[in-house]
Amino acid sequence: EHLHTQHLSIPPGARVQYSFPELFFYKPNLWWPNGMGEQSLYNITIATDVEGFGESDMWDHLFGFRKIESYIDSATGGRLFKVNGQPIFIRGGNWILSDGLLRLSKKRYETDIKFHAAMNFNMMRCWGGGLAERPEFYHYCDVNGLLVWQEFWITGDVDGRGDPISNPNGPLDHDLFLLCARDTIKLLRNHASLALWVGGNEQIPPDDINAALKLDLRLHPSFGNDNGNGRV
Amino acid sequence: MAEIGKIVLNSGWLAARSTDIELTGEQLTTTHPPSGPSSPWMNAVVPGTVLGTLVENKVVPDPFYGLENKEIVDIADSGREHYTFWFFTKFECKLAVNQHVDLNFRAINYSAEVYLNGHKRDLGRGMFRRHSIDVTDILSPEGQNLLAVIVYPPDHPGRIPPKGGQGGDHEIGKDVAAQYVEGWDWMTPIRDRNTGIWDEVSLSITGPVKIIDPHLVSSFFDGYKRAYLHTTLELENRSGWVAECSLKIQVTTEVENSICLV
Repeated sequence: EHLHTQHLSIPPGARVQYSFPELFFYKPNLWWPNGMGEQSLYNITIATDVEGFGESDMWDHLFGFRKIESYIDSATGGRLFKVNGQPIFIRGGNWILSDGLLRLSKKRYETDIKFHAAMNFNMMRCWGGGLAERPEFYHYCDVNGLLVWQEFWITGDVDGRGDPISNPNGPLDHDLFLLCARDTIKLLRNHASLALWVGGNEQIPPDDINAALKLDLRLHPSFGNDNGNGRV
Repeated sequence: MAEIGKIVLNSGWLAARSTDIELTGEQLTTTHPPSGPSSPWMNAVVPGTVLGTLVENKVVPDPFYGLENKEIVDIADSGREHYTFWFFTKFECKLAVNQHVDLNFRAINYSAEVYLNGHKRDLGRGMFRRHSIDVTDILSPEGQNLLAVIVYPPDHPGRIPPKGGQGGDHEIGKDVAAQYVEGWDWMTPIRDRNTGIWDEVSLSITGPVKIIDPHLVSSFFDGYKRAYLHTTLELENRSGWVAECSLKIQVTTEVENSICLV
């Protein structure tokens, strides 16, 4: 059930998109945030062999089965989270980066994130004025059960506030911003710990950027709410 | 011959201030490569920043001790060229027939030109994007390759007002880059604005067909009893013929130390 091979013919020079038939799991071990259960992770390996050549490429990733939902509570105005259908009380910390000179070693990520988990935190917020954090950061958040709230790079530097007044319309090159955003999403999207993308630090990006991000990050229609077939 | 997979280039790098180097990128990667860490070249921290390299070589003090940040010249006073640096390394890579190799930069701040064995490639602007260059055709047939990268600081490094403040003069916000680097309420200004090859550099060796950016998603039914894994990816055929492939996905879980259940 958890091994599938597909034959494909790819034209010369072509770049194609392919979706595997969905793989079925009965009661998979779910990934839970720190304090709610185990951080079960499955190793996904994708490999391609080419006739007359042999192994051509291989990719692997640790994957956690989990569903993260969040919504704004109408009574309090606060954002509430559920993981695998269970409400979770967020105990979060603000994170910019582990070092201002970007000495971002695996060892340092491992130590810092383990420390946050040991503090009983279950979420880290990557502030919009800092980094889109690196895969090593996300790996240790996956392993230690830290949910991640990842912001894009919009702050008071780009909203017309401040003294002197900042550029009111975000970075100058909106297309470049979106190129970087889309690439960052592709880099990080498979991590179990990735809980929420946010447009920027305590504010909304310029209209065109915000609309594009919302469009790109919208839920695929197939993953909507229960449509009568028992889907969660 | 090279094995299919990734080779990380995180050692053996040298760096030098661009104004101290009169050679071109073509010369550095053909006839006049640096011989080692002798002035103006120094051992470089890659991944890292220009400032990180200068601190490592004790050219400037560590800005996070005492008030030592004040001893380091800010890019607004020095000019962008002061923090424009060459990075150089060598690597071995000899491909078999029908193998391909990409040179990957997972992030550079803020823009760069790459020279490999005398061939130039431009990398675009933007701090938060990956760059991947197919260098199959410009690898050295002997296997020893010379790589030089000139890295430019952000286009708008800005100036720190006398009283500091949130984001300095906000100029850095004009670029797609980290904005704390002009200083914030929790951070001193970063003098080079984090210029550098600040994330992983690697080679990825593949056969004719390359796997690109798989996307994994799960869906759940019946109160999480049933789950499905949805996988989408891109495949690129770099050969000149129709590639007949078998594409395989396998999911395993480690039951005990190194014992896996498929």
